[in-house]
Amino acid sequence: GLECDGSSDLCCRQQFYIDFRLIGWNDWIIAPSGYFGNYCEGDCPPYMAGVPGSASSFHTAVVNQYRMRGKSPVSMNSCCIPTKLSTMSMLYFDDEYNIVKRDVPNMIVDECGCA
Amino acid sequence: EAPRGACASCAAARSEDAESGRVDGDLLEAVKRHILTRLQLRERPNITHPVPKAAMVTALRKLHAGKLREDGRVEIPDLDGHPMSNEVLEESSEIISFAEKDDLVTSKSSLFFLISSEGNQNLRVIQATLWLYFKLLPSPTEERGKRKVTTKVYYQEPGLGSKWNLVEKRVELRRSGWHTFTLTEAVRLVFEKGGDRRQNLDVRCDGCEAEGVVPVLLNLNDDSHRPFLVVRARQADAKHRIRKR
Repeated sequence: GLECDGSSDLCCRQQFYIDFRLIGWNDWIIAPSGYFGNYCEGDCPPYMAGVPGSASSFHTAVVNQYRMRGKSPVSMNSCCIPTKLSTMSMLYFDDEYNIVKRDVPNMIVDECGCA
Repeated sequence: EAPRGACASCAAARSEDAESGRVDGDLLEAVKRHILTRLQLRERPNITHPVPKAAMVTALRKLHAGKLREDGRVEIPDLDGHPMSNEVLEESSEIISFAEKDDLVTSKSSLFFLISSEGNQNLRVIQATLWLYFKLLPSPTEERGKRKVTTKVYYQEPGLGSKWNLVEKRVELRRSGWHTFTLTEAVRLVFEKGGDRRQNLDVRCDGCEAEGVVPVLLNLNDDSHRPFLVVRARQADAKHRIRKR
């Protein structure tokens, strides 16, 4: 997927990092020290929605190719969404001062694409 | 060309350009809310007094090969904020609970754990282990053999006045150190009951006095040997999740 660097309006991943110390959450979150709150933004013109790599999945790329090349091409309404997510492990205090270590799947957006 | 506003992220992106200052603030609040939601917390925990670092580091060191960084924060190998690959499909948790005492618990051999928490409601207990530190007193006679004691951990089932069950273990010691006791059944009963999950324990030690062995229960001056309970759990509804093939 593309990284947002301001060079185009196409669907890309915008990095957004939060330092827990800066927002005063470092008293209850032991680790990690921050969170990658990345998100997806940008346009999905038809020619992108049908391209493997920028489409959200190979299946979507194939379907969009059919749409574009079919007898009566339809205008596509495609959306920029996360296509690859990863897990985040967190270590934090709960209200009872227990230390909780939790693996939270699908917590960090790694890549974005057109659905 | 997808019409503008055709999908939530497209519309948000545009408005963000126009007012990036305020929207960043909104975005920050949205991300905070997202983290709390994923941890099943309504709001951030209120930490009024930090857990003694000695107890915390000891427990974490036992749980993982954690290292203490210069700035005093604990570094856990896969918790330094870098994304992990997504092979973890089910949410798993480990809860470390430190032994407490209050005026309900008067005897020296009793202690309790408060395992309940807003974020741990629908967890299914996989394993629960009690860690106790045994201190060896200098032996009056010079023999170097093992000291053998029998430790009995009584745990009360949930509810006032309910019955007590026993976990017994023969412990052999050459030096002072930590020993573990499996309390999975006890903690599972507490979790299944719901409500406030308080686990009362009573620890007895046959032969300890004669052998010069002291189980450290709650000693305010010795936080690094404070008993702690490690509960490994999974999200209770994980069973019903459809696995990707």
